Amino acid sequence: TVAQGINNVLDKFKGRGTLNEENIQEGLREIRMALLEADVSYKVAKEFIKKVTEKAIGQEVIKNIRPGQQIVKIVNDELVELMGGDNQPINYNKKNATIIMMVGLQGAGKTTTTAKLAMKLRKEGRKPIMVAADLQRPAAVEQLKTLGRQLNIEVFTDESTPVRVCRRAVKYANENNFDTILFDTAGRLHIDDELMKELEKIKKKTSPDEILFVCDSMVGQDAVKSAQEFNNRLEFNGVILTKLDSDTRGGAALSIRGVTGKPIKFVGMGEKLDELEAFHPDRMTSRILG
Amino acid sequence: VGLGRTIDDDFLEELQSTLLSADVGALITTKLIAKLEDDWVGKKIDDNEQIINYLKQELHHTMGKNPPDIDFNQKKPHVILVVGVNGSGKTTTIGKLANSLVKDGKKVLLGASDTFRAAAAEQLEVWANRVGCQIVRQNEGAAPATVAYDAAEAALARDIDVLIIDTAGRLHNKKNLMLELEKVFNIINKKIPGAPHEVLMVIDACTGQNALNQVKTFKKDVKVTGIVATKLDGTAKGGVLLAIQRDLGVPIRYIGTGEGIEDFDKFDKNTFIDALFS
Ligand SMILES: Nc1nc2c(ncn2[C@@H]2O[C@H](COP(=O)(O)OP(=O)(O)OP(=O)(O)O)[C@@H](O)[C@H]2O)c(=O)[nH]1
Ligand SMILES: Nc1nc2c(ncn2[C@@H]2O[C@H](COP(=O)(O)OP(=O)(O)OP(=O)(O)O)[C@@H](O)[C@H]2O)c(=O)[nH]1
Ligand SMILES: [Mg+2]
Ligand SMILES: [Mg+2]
Repeated sequence: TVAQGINNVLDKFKGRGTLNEENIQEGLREIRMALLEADVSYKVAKEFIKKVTEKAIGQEVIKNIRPGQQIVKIVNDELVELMGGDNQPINYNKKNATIIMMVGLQGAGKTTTTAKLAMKLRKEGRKPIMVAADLQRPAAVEQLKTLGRQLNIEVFTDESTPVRVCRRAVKYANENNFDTILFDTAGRLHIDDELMKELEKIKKKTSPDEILFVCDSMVGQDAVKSAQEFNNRLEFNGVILTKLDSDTRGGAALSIRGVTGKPIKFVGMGEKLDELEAFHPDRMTSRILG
Repeated sequence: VGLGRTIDDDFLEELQSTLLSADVGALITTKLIAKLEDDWVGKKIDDNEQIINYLKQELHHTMGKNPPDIDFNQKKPHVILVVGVNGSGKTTTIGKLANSLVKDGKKVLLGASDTFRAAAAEQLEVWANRVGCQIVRQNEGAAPATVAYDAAEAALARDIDVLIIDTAGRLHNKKNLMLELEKVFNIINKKIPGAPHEVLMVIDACTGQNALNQVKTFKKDVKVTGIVATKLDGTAKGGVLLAIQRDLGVPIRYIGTGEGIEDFDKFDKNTFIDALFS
């Protein structure tokens, strides 16, 4: 693990004294390597190491604690703080039905997560309706309808355009006393201008209370590009990181948080519809540090 | 005659950033830069392009020669098992591959062995209709191995040239799911000796270093023979493919460049390496 690696390196600097830039350098090199291997963005890792260096330099070497342990603690605390705020709830609408819009790249897990979130909100006493706004992927509507049947949660469908489906869904939901509306949108590339404009139009016409960027936790360095562009275009409220039941280190979590400043609200921990959990920065940190 | 200068540190930093940001990986990048420094120590260069070309040659060399193209004529039916983690693009890739084979005059049959995910068979059916090929499927909840068996049996009975079997996405660290996949592999092998002749693993080009764990496990459990890298129409460079082909010895066969039926190409090493530096 990173902790062991650093301790081995810094054990060479036993004894009293202060942590200075020189004796920290090797340890930080180890940490930077670990972050990169964990898929943390190159730029975000660089900035992070700078912050840790500043925090570490000049600190008294605490007696009975190896310098390595001290560095690891600084790194750990800094990561937890960076990804912090582990209880960022959904922004509910105080007057009308709450509108939640799920967006992201192809295959990230939006449709599955829409159903998971609907199930969770119903457990909390809400009355959700899911909206099949992906009219492009083969059998996408069928996929959401199947999940709706499994959960006994209604799915709104319409044959027009994604923008119209969403608008009509809001009208239907309000007429039928649903208090939560979840839009499942088609996966798309952040560089597909036409499709990104479509999302902007849905946002403009329906004013969602919550836009959630659904992202595959196994993604590498590209995470920053897609997250940044989706955020620039839509100003999303939060992130849902999926497939964390894999053995990926999940450095994308730090990258996305680092470049967008937006919180990770939930994590997908499996394919079953009850496998959606709250995000815990301390758990994510120990995972990234491996 | 250029006056020449040694490589400057800013340029080395830039190269490191380029390679890391392309998902080439920290270990490979460190080794490459170290070799670069060794080979060019004290030597003068006229412009940075020389260094880029040197690196491209290095990568070319380390990726090795590509094996000969898949020969879909050598066995009948030629059986392809398609595997990979969730959402990588397997079902879509099958549609594209089937299309190119049908256009080549082959009689293609698809097996909808993903009996778990909502509307998985329906999704493959849409592709079969678009391509104009046959499909074998059952209802959700049937055992994947049963559908694979039925598809193999149908391929033999219906004089099929190429049988492509779609499987459910699964994480390589889920032991029970990998065992399920081995069952599918084994039942195909029992029904058609020598099959599957090709096990194509589909990988999302955005995947980070975890891709190596994925390939290692799938290769061990179901003998992956080739890789399809999808979503290369995005901004991801797919740098992990370097280690996959070089260190794990699995050749990259095809790439997916979009969601349309024609967005499918043979992997080209030159295009790939050039793109890493663009
Ligand atoms: N293991 C695991 N699989 C997941 C998780 N979330 C989603 N999946 C799977 O990932 C695959 C893709 O999920 P979808 O919900 O279809 O993804 P999507 O973003 O809607 O895909 P597009 O609509 O095509 O963009 C499916 O096989 C899901 O079962 C998760 O947290 N863990
Ligand atoms: N842009 C782009 N999207 C792709 C490509 N290949 C597949 N997709 C999209 O990725 C999403 C997932 O594709 P699927 O074919 O359902 O993936 P899968 O591996 O079969 O998913 P599971 O069966 O759920 O594991 C769909 O929205 C596809 O249209 C590609 O090359 N480029
Ligand atoms: Mg979807
Ligand atoms: Mg599929």
